Amino acid sequence: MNLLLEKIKNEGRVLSENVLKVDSFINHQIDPKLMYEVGIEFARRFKNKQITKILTIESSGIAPAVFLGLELDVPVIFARKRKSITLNDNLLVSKVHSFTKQETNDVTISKDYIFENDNVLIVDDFLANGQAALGLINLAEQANANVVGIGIIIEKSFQEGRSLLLEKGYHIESLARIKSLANGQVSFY
Amino acid sequence: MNLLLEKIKNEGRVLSENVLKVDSFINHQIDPKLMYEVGIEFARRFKNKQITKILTIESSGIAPAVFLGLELDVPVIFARKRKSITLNDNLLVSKVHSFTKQETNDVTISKDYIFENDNVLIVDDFLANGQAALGLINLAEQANANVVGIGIIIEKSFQEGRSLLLEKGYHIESLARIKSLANGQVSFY
Ligand SMILES: Nc1nc2c(ncn2[C@@H]2O[C@H](COP(=O)(O)OP(=O)(O)O)[C@@H](OP(=O)(O)OP(=O)(O)O)[C@H]2O)c(=O)[nH]1
Ligand SMILES: Nc1nc2c(ncn2[C@@H]2O[C@H](COP(=O)(O)OP(=O)(O)O)[C@@H](OP(=O)(O)OP(=O)(O)O)[C@H]2O)c(=O)[nH]1
Repeated sequence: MNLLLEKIKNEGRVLSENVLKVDSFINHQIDPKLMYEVGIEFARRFKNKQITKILTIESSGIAPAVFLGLELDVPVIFARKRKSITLNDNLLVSKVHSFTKQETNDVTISKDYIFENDNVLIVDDFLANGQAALGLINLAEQANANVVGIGIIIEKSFQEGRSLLLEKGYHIESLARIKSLANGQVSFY
Repeated sequence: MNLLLEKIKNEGRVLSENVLKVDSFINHQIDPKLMYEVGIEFARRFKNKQITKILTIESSGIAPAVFLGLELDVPVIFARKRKSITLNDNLLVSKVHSFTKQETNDVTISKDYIFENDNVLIVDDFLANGQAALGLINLAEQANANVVGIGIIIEKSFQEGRSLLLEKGYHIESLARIKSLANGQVSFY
């Protein structure tokens, strides 16, 4: 997706060989037109999957997920990492490990919104070590839904998330695949 | 906004005389088509404000904010309530008090994305006691931006947020105004 690659080249900041900062258009400021195009592109790549639900996780996954939801006219559910005053009924919980923080946290959805046989597309902004994606897959599977694909805006292909998910047989579509962040430079596949 | 009022009447659940649950279309599952219409409606109500930025707060404010951002073609910034691995530069911080939790928390944005003389529209899902809105206003004002309005999906008009903000001279547009949640019933103005 050229528009995205250009945005990353022009506005992305390499913070270390492991971290790319894209706060100016994804993680703090959001470019709505870009996200709209991201939604269109995900819809194109997952055509014929008969998606019935989109599952993401707060916060940066919400924008790309809702634009895909608009394009496909399907509901979007965002899993929560923290308690909410209304998310208190019929919960499904999955544990997600953070290597950076050296801790494991609960990620939660309500069974009220994902049903047996829903065809769920998982969407997130980054794919790094894959723990968040695995957590969302686990939630969908606890609900007996089918995970029909995983849509990622930026994949750090030098981390293990992609291969972890591919080995398990999931269909991943990453709109930007980063080969390396070494020497302060973004290089794409 | 009829579509919204119908959604609240059909899917809203009154949890107490102070809390309305709308997890099925705003706070956990999101209805993208409804949010698209919310964006159109906010744009209509704030026409001629020459909005240059939309400011919201994670997580439930993001969807309505990005659809308004799409409609107006302006960037959206979401303030953070928790640390993020990339939000670490040029921070502006505001304290927001939670009556329920009896605690005060930091809400943060980066100065890199809101500029002096930006015409900022604040967007959020709920307006209750107004503390979150005041926190966002404070952030925008620390950046010397102009808060040109506040767009709210659901206002609980029996709580003090609306009058607090009106007294300070802000232009508020609430798409649903709830007079009462007594006796398990939603009644609108
Ligand atoms: N900008 C940026 N972010 C990265 C990068 N690699 C991972 N992340 C994000 O950082 C957060 C790190 O998550 P951790 O749970 O601490 O995981 P980890 O240490 O095992 O990688 C996640 O954001 P999150 O919890 O989903 O946060 P939110 O933005 O949705 O609130 C993830 O998406 C990167 O190279 N650049
Ligand atoms: N569903 C629902 N939510 C309400 C209602 N009244 C307030 N809220 C939300 O509850 C959260 C309460 O915030 P607190 O900071 O604890 O504030 P408070 O006790 O002073 O009201 C806020 O969500 P938040 O922090 O913005 O959470 P998020 O959903 O964006 O993650 C606010 O939007 C209500 O009647 N119904």
